[in-house]
Amino acid sequence: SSIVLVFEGPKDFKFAVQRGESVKIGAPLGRI
Amino acid sequence: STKSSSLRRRSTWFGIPVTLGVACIGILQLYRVLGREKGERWVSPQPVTWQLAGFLMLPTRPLSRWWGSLMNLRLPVWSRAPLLGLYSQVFHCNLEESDRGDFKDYESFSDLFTRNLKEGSRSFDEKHELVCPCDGKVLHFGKVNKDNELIEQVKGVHYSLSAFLGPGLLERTSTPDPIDSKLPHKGSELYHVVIYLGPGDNHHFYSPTDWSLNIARHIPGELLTVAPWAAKTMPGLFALNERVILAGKWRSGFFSFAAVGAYNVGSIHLSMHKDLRTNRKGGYKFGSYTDKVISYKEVGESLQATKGYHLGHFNMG
Repeated sequence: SSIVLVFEGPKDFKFAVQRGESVKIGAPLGRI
Repeated sequence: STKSSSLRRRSTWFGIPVTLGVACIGILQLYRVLGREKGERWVSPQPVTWQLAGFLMLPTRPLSRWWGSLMNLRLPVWSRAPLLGLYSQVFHCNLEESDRGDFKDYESFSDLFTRNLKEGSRSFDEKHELVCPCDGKVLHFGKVNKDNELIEQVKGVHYSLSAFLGPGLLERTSTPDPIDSKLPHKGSELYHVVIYLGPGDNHHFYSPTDWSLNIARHIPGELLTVAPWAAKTMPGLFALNERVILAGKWRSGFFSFAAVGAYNVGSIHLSMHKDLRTNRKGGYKFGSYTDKVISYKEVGESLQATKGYHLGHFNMG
Protein backbone atom coordinates (compact mmCIF):
# COMPACT_ATOMS: atom_id res chain seq x y z
CA SER A 1 0.00 0.00 0.00
CA SER A 2 1.02 3.61 -0.49
CA ILE A 3 0.21 7.10 0.64
CA VAL A 4 0.21 9.78 -2.09
CA LEU A 5 0.06 13.48 -1.23
CA VAL A 6 -0.77 15.99 -4.00
CA PHE A 7 -0.82 19.59 -2.85
CA GLU A 8 -0.36 23.19 -3.86
CA GLY A 9 2.64 25.01 -2.45
CA PRO A 10 4.75 28.11 -3.00
CA LYS A 11 7.48 28.04 -5.67
CA ASP A 12 10.16 27.87 -2.98
CA PHE A 13 8.65 24.84 -1.20
CA LYS A 14 11.48 22.53 -0.13
CA PHE A 15 11.25 18.76 0.45
CA ALA A 16 13.20 17.50 3.49
CA VAL A 17 13.58 13.87 2.27
CA GLN A 18 15.55 11.89 -0.31
CA ARG A 19 14.23 9.33 -2.83
CA GLY A 20 14.44 5.82 -1.36
CA GLU A 21 14.75 7.15 2.20
CA SER A 22 12.97 5.23 4.98
CA VAL A 23 10.75 7.60 6.94
CA LYS A 24 8.84 7.51 10.22
CA ILE A 25 5.47 9.04 11.11
CA GLY A 26 5.90 12.70 12.12
CA ALA A 27 9.39 13.17 10.62
CA PRO A 28 9.99 16.34 8.54
CA LEU A 29 8.70 16.01 4.95
CA GLY A 30 8.86 19.55 3.63
CA ARG A 31 8.82 23.20 4.54
CA ILE A 32 7.28 26.31 3.09
CA SER B 1 2.96 -43.70 -33.06
CA THR B 2 5.66 -42.17 -30.78
CA LYS B 3 6.04 -39.31 -33.28
CA SER B 4 2.28 -38.59 -33.30
CA SER B 5 2.02 -38.76 -29.46
CA SER B 6 4.90 -36.26 -29.01
CA LEU B 7 3.24 -34.06 -31.62
CA ARG B 8 -0.05 -34.29 -29.66
CA ARG B 9 1.79 -33.42 -26.42
CA ARG B 10 3.44 -30.38 -28.01
CA SER B 11 0.14 -29.20 -29.50
CA THR B 12 -1.52 -29.48 -26.07
CA TRP B 13 1.22 -27.46 -24.40
CA PHE B 14 1.21 -25.00 -27.26
CA GLY B 15 -2.41 -24.07 -26.48
CA ILE B 16 -1.56 -22.58 -23.05
CA PRO B 17 0.73 -19.69 -24.10
CA VAL B 18 -1.59 -18.93 -27.02
CA THR B 19 -4.57 -18.64 -24.65
CA LEU B 20 -2.64 -16.41 -22.26
CA GLY B 21 -1.45 -14.24 -25.14
CA VAL B 22 -4.97 -13.84 -26.52
CA ALA B 23 -6.26 -13.00 -23.01
CA CYS B 24 -3.55 -10.35 -22.65
CA ILE B 25 -4.53 -8.74 -25.94
CA GLY B 26 -8.15 -8.87 -24.84
CA ILE B 27 -7.30 -6.96 -21.63
CA LEU B 28 -5.34 -4.36 -23.54
CA GLN B 29 -8.25 -3.87 -25.94
CA LEU B 30 -10.78 -3.81 -23.08
CA TYR B 31 -9.00 -0.94 -21.37
CA ARG B 32 -8.75 0.97 -24.63
CA VAL B 33 -12.44 0.47 -25.44
CA LEU B 34 -13.61 1.29 -21.91
CA GLY B 35 -11.46 4.39 -21.86
CA ARG B 36 -12.64 5.56 -25.28
CA GLU B 37 -16.30 4.62 -24.64
CA LYS B 38 -16.48 6.47 -21.35
CA GLY B 39 -14.97 9.40 -23.16
CA GLU B 40 -13.70 10.72 -19.85
CA ARG B 41 -9.97 11.39 -19.82
CA TRP B 42 -9.67 10.35 -16.19
CA VAL B 43 -11.12 6.86 -16.83
CA SER B 44 -8.52 5.88 -19.35
CA PRO B 45 -5.30 5.89 -17.34
CA GLN B 46 -1.93 5.54 -18.99
CA PRO B 47 -1.29 2.91 -21.73
CA VAL B 48 -1.61 -0.63 -20.43
CA THR B 49 1.76 -2.40 -20.72
CA TRP B 50 2.17 -6.16 -21.15
CA GLN B 51 3.20 -6.56 -17.51
CA LEU B 52 0.08 -4.71 -16.46
CA ALA B 53 -2.12 -6.71 -18.82
CA GLY B 54 -0.63 -9.88 -17.39
CA PHE B 55 -1.28 -8.74 -13.82
CA LEU B 56 -4.82 -7.63 -14.69
CA MET B 57 -5.59 -11.19 -15.76
CA LEU B 58 -5.17 -12.32 -12.13
CA PRO B 59 -8.33 -12.26 -9.93
CA THR B 60 -6.47 -10.01 -7.43
CA ARG B 61 -9.61 -8.70 -5.69
CA PRO B 62 -11.14 -12.10 -4.73
CA LEU B 63 -7.61 -13.35 -3.94
CA SER B 64 -7.11 -10.34 -1.68
CA ARG B 65 -10.40 -11.00 0.13
CA TRP B 66 -9.51 -14.67 0.53
CA TRP B 67 -6.07 -13.68 1.84
CA GLY B 68 -7.70 -11.27 4.32
CA SER B 69 -9.98 -13.99 5.69
CA LEU B 70 -6.99 -16.32 6.07
CA MET B 71 -4.94 -13.60 7.84
CA ASN B 72 -7.92 -12.92 10.12
CA LEU B 73 -8.08 -16.51 11.40
CA ARG B 74 -7.63 -16.62 15.18
CA LEU B 75 -4.30 -18.35 15.92
CA PRO B 76 -3.99 -20.79 18.88
CA VAL B 77 -1.88 -19.08 21.57
CA TRP B 78 0.95 -21.67 21.37
CA SER B 79 1.41 -20.97 17.61
CA ARG B 80 1.57 -17.16 17.83
CA ALA B 81 5.19 -16.73 18.81
CA PRO B 82 6.61 -19.04 16.08
CA LEU B 83 4.25 -17.86 13.30
CA LEU B 84 4.08 -14.14 14.06
CA GLY B 85 7.73 -14.20 15.09
CA LEU B 86 8.65 -15.55 11.67
CA TYR B 87 6.53 -12.88 9.91
CA SER B 88 8.17 -10.19 12.07
CA GLN B 89 11.63 -11.50 11.33
CA VAL B 90 11.05 -11.71 7.57
CA PHE B 91 9.44 -8.26 7.33
CA HIS B 92 11.36 -6.51 10.16
CA CYS B 93 8.36 -5.55 12.31
CA ASN B 94 9.41 -3.38 15.25
CA LEU B 95 7.37 -4.53 18.23
CA GLU B 96 9.22 -2.39 20.79
CA GLU B 97 7.34 0.68 19.55
CA SER B 98 3.96 -1.13 19.42
CA ASP B 99 1.26 -1.04 22.07
CA ARG B 100 1.68 -4.83 22.66
CA GLY B 101 5.19 -6.19 22.84
CA ASP B 102 4.36 -9.89 23.16
CA PHE B 103 3.35 -12.02 20.15
CA LYS B 104 0.91 -13.92 22.38
CA ASP B 105 -1.19 -10.72 22.62
CA TYR B 106 -1.86 -10.72 18.84
CA GLU B 107 -4.79 -12.93 17.84
CA SER B 108 -4.00 -13.11 14.11
CA PHE B 109 -1.66 -11.92 11.38
CA SER B 110 -4.13 -9.09 10.68
CA ASP B 111 -3.99 -8.04 14.31
CA LEU B 112 -0.21 -7.77 14.04
CA PHE B 113 -0.50 -5.95 10.67
CA THR B 114 -2.80 -3.28 12.16
CA ARG B 115 -0.93 -2.95 15.48
CA ASN B 116 -1.04 0.48 17.08
CA LEU B 117 1.96 2.53 18.08
CA LYS B 118 2.86 2.86 21.75
CA GLU B 119 1.85 6.27 23.16
CA GLY B 120 4.68 8.75 22.59
CA SER B 121 6.67 6.50 20.22
CA ARG B 122 6.44 9.17 17.51
CA SER B 123 6.72 12.97 17.68
CA PHE B 124 5.38 15.31 15.03
CA ASP B 125 8.03 17.79 13.93
CA GLU B 126 7.07 21.37 14.83
CA LYS B 127 9.49 23.23 12.56
CA HIS B 128 8.23 21.78 9.25
CA GLU B 129 4.73 22.58 7.92
CA LEU B 130 4.61 19.11 6.31
CA VAL B 131 5.54 15.87 8.12
CA CYS B 132 5.46 12.18 7.15
CA PRO B 133 1.93 10.75 7.43
CA CYS B 134 3.13 7.14 7.82
CA ASP B 135 6.14 4.85 8.21
CA GLY B 136 7.57 3.65 4.91
CA LYS B 137 9.93 4.45 2.08
CA VAL B 138 9.85 7.60 -0.06
CA LEU B 139 9.29 6.24 -3.59
CA HIS B 140 9.20 9.58 -5.33
CA PHE B 141 8.43 13.28 -4.88
CA GLY B 142 8.61 16.52 -6.82
CA LYS B 143 6.57 18.96 -8.91
CA VAL B 144 3.55 17.91 -10.97
CA ASN B 145 4.12 18.73 -14.65
CA LYS B 146 1.80 21.72 -15.22
CA ASP B 147 1.42 21.21 -18.96
CA ASN B 148 0.36 17.56 -19.12
CA GLU B 149 -0.59 17.08 -15.43
CA LEU B 150 1.53 13.94 -15.27
CA ILE B 151 2.95 12.77 -11.96
CA GLU B 152 6.00 10.53 -11.74
CA GLN B 153 5.34 7.38 -9.69
CA VAL B 154 9.06 6.69 -10.02
CA LYS B 155 11.65 8.47 -12.19
CA GLY B 156 10.42 8.48 -15.77
CA VAL B 157 7.21 6.45 -15.18
CA HIS B 158 4.06 8.53 -14.98
CA TYR B 159 0.39 8.51 -14.16
CA SER B 160 -2.15 11.21 -14.87
CA LEU B 161 -3.28 13.56 -12.08
CA SER B 162 -6.85 13.72 -13.38
CA ALA B 163 -6.94 9.92 -13.71
CA PHE B 164 -5.69 9.65 -10.14
CA LEU B 165 -7.96 12.20 -8.45
CA GLY B 166 -11.03 11.52 -10.58
CA PRO B 167 -13.26 14.15 -12.20
CA GLY B 168 -14.08 17.47 -10.59
CA LEU B 169 -12.24 16.99 -7.30
CA LEU B 170 -10.16 20.13 -7.72
CA GLU B 171 -13.29 22.13 -8.52
CA ARG B 172 -15.11 20.74 -5.50
CA THR B 173 -12.38 21.74 -3.12
CA SER B 174 -11.42 25.13 -4.55
CA THR B 175 -13.50 28.22 -3.91
CA PRO B 176 -16.76 28.30 -5.94
CA ASP B 177 -15.13 30.54 -8.52
CA PRO B 178 -14.55 28.13 -11.49
CA ILE B 179 -11.48 30.08 -12.60
CA ASP B 180 -10.07 29.52 -9.15
CA SER B 181 -10.26 25.76 -9.58
CA LYS B 182 -7.55 25.79 -12.26
CA LEU B 183 -4.55 24.64 -10.27
CA PRO B 184 -1.92 25.60 -9.48
CA HIS B 185 -2.97 29.13 -8.67
CA LYS B 186 -0.75 32.00 -9.77
CA GLY B 187 2.52 32.00 -7.81
CA SER B 188 2.08 28.36 -6.72
CA GLU B 189 3.20 24.95 -7.89
CA LEU B 190 1.60 21.52 -7.56
CA TYR B 191 3.76 19.02 -5.66
CA HIS B 192 3.43 15.32 -4.93
CA VAL B 193 5.11 12.69 -2.76
CA VAL B 194 4.63 8.89 -2.79
CA ILE B 195 5.44 6.82 0.33
CA TYR B 196 5.40 3.02 0.00
CA LEU B 197 4.46 0.96 3.11
CA GLY B 198 6.15 -2.45 3.23
CA PRO B 199 4.56 -5.56 4.84
CA GLY B 200 6.44 -4.97 8.12
CA ASP B 201 5.64 -1.26 8.47
CA ASN B 202 3.08 0.10 10.88
CA HIS B 203 -0.03 0.58 8.72
CA HIS B 204 -1.71 3.50 10.46
CA PHE B 205 -1.62 6.93 8.83
CA TYR B 206 -1.92 10.43 10.31
CA SER B 207 -2.56 13.97 9.12
CA PRO B 208 0.73 15.37 7.72
CA THR B 209 -0.26 19.00 8.30
CA ASP B 210 -3.00 21.31 9.60
CA TRP B 211 -5.72 21.43 6.95
CA SER B 212 -9.50 21.55 6.48
CA LEU B 213 -11.09 18.48 4.93
CA ASN B 214 -13.97 18.77 2.45
CA ILE B 215 -14.38 15.51 0.58
CA ALA B 216 -13.61 11.81 1.01
CA ARG B 217 -13.63 10.12 -2.42
CA HIS B 218 -13.56 6.32 -2.80
CA ILE B 219 -12.47 5.09 -6.24
CA PRO B 220 -12.79 1.27 -6.43
CA GLY B 221 -10.20 -0.25 -8.71
CA GLU B 222 -7.64 -2.97 -9.13
CA LEU B 223 -5.46 -4.32 -6.34
CA LEU B 224 -2.13 -4.65 -8.08
CA THR B 225 1.10 -4.61 -6.16
CA VAL B 226 2.58 -1.13 -5.68
CA ALA B 227 6.02 -2.44 -4.73
CA PRO B 228 8.87 -0.33 -6.14
CA TRP B 229 9.54 -2.82 -8.97
CA ALA B 230 5.90 -2.57 -10.10
CA ALA B 231 5.91 1.24 -9.98
CA LYS B 232 8.90 1.08 -12.36
CA THR B 233 7.28 -1.28 -14.90
CA MET B 234 3.59 -0.32 -14.88
CA PRO B 235 2.79 3.27 -15.90
CA GLY B 236 -0.54 4.51 -14.59
CA LEU B 237 -0.43 2.01 -11.69
CA PHE B 238 -1.54 4.49 -9.04
CA ALA B 239 -4.47 5.59 -11.18
CA LEU B 240 -5.65 1.98 -11.48
CA ASN B 241 -5.57 0.75 -7.90
CA GLU B 242 -8.42 1.07 -5.42
CA ARG B 243 -7.90 4.22 -3.41
CA VAL B 244 -9.50 6.65 -0.96
CA ILE B 245 -8.69 10.33 -1.44
CA LEU B 246 -9.24 13.04 1.19
CA ALA B 247 -9.29 16.51 -0.38
CA GLY B 248 -9.43 19.95 1.13
CA LYS B 249 -7.29 23.04 1.67
CA TRP B 250 -4.19 23.91 3.65
CA ARG B 251 -2.34 27.19 4.14
CA SER B 252 -1.04 27.17 0.54
CA GLY B 253 -4.22 26.09 -1.26
CA PHE B 254 -5.37 22.66 -2.51
CA PHE B 255 -4.31 19.62 -0.44
CA SER B 256 -5.10 15.93 -1.01
CA PHE B 257 -4.13 12.78 0.86
CA ALA B 258 -4.65 9.42 -0.88
CA ALA B 259 -4.46 5.97 0.68
CA VAL B 260 -3.81 3.57 -2.22
CA GLY B 261 -4.61 -0.11 -1.67
CA ALA B 262 -2.45 -2.91 -3.06
CA TYR B 263 -2.40 -6.63 -3.74
CA ASN B 264 -3.44 -8.34 -0.45
CA VAL B 265 -3.89 -4.98 1.28
CA GLY B 266 -7.29 -4.08 -0.11
CA SER B 267 -8.82 -2.70 3.09
CA ILE B 268 -8.65 1.02 3.79
CA HIS B 269 -10.29 2.32 6.97
CA LEU B 270 -10.87 6.05 7.65
CA SER B 271 -11.44 7.34 11.18
CA MET B 272 -13.96 9.93 9.93
CA HIS B 273 -15.72 7.66 7.43
CA LYS B 274 -16.78 4.61 9.44
CA ASP B 275 -19.13 3.17 6.82
CA LEU B 276 -16.48 3.15 4.06
CA ARG B 277 -15.97 -0.37 2.67
CA THR B 278 -13.25 -1.08 0.12
CA ASN B 279 -12.62 -4.21 -1.99
CA ARG B 280 -16.25 -5.20 -1.77
CA LYS B 281 -17.59 -8.35 -3.41
CA GLY B 282 -19.40 -8.02 -6.72
CA GLY B 283 -16.68 -6.10 -8.51
CA TYR B 284 -17.06 -2.46 -9.41
CA LYS B 285 -18.20 -0.44 -12.41
CA PHE B 286 -15.11 0.72 -14.31
CA GLY B 287 -14.70 4.46 -13.73
CA SER B 288 -17.14 4.61 -10.79
CA TYR B 289 -16.44 6.59 -7.59
CA THR B 290 -18.29 7.68 -4.45
CA ASP B 291 -17.91 11.06 -2.78
CA LYS B 292 -18.73 11.80 0.83
CA VAL B 293 -18.76 15.38 2.09
CA ILE B 294 -16.92 15.47 5.42
CA SER B 295 -19.21 17.05 7.99
CA TYR B 296 -18.65 18.66 11.34
CA LYS B 297 -19.71 15.59 13.32
CA GLU B 298 -16.78 13.59 11.93
CA VAL B 299 -13.94 16.05 12.29
CA GLY B 300 -15.23 18.75 14.58
CA GLU B 301 -16.41 22.32 14.17
CA SER B 302 -13.48 23.68 12.19
CA LEU B 303 -13.27 20.58 9.94
CA GLN B 304 -9.59 20.93 10.77
CA ALA B 305 -7.40 17.86 10.75
CA THR B 306 -4.37 18.99 12.72
CA LYS B 307 -0.88 17.56 12.24
CA GLY B 308 -0.82 14.08 13.86
CA TYR B 309 -4.61 13.57 13.75
CA HIS B 310 -5.21 9.81 13.23
CA LEU B 311 -6.74 9.53 9.74
CA GLY B 312 -7.02 5.74 9.44
CA HIS B 313 -5.24 2.52 8.62
CA PHE B 314 -4.76 -0.21 6.00
CA ASN B 315 -5.57 -3.85 6.57
CA MET B 316 -5.08 -7.11 4.69
CA GLY B 317 -7.95 -8.44 2.61
